[in-house]
Amino acid sequence: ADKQRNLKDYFNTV
Amino acid sequence: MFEARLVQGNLLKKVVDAVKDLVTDANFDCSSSGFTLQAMDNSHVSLVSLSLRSDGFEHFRCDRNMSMGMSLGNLAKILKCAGNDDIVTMKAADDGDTVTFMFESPKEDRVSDFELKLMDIDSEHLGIPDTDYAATVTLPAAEYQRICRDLSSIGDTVVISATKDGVKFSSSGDVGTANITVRQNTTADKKEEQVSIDLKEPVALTFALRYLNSFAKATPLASHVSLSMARDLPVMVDYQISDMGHLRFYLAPKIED
Repeated sequence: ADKQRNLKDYFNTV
Repeated sequence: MFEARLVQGNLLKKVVDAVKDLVTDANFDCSSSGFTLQAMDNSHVSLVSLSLRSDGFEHFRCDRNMSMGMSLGNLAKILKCAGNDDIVTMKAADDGDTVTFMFESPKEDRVSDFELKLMDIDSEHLGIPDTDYAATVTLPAAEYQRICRDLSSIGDTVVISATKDGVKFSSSGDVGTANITVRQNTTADKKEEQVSIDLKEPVALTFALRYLNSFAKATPLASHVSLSMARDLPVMVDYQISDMGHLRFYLAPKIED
């Protein structure tokens, strides 16, 4: 099944 | 001192109603360039980014950058007390711990003010990189809302596939399967029915419908919504707020393990 990704895999904390 | 006067006050009500179920408490950031908010939902799967430019307000003053932490549920309760055509003015002292909302009726025969306590919310700010999207689909906001609602009765995930022929939304579940295809029709006689697809290359992504449905609460804000997609990247769901800015949502995809 497709795993729900987390936004923090893509956007870095600034 | 921060003071901002919005003639179309119900815009603020629509914005808060659009995000209050996704994000419970958030920081509104004020600077001379405008009024913004960026917040993730609790599971860090989706993010909302609001930007209202200062020139969209009838009057905008922000002596010092400030961040105002608010409970969006309480803010929604206060904005419910505003008349649909009221002018809304927000005011906050630089080092104050409250923000005041003033509602004036168009005939100025009714003026009310509500004071909301500010909260200390430590929210991390995310850097959203500029993305060269493979496909950007612009469709009527009501159409997008209907697709999300219809597919939610079939399954809890949707595969959005953009090709040159159109954009297909597919979902399957115990009930069965559903495919909704929307084709480009830039010749639609009425502008509000136009669908346009800017395709650099075909792309297909899988998302959880409950978030896409939640984003559709922003439908009252704009006639159209744009979905921007790139392989294995979050989708950007973008509502342009005329003459003021935008309310954007980002949702991380679901990817084969």
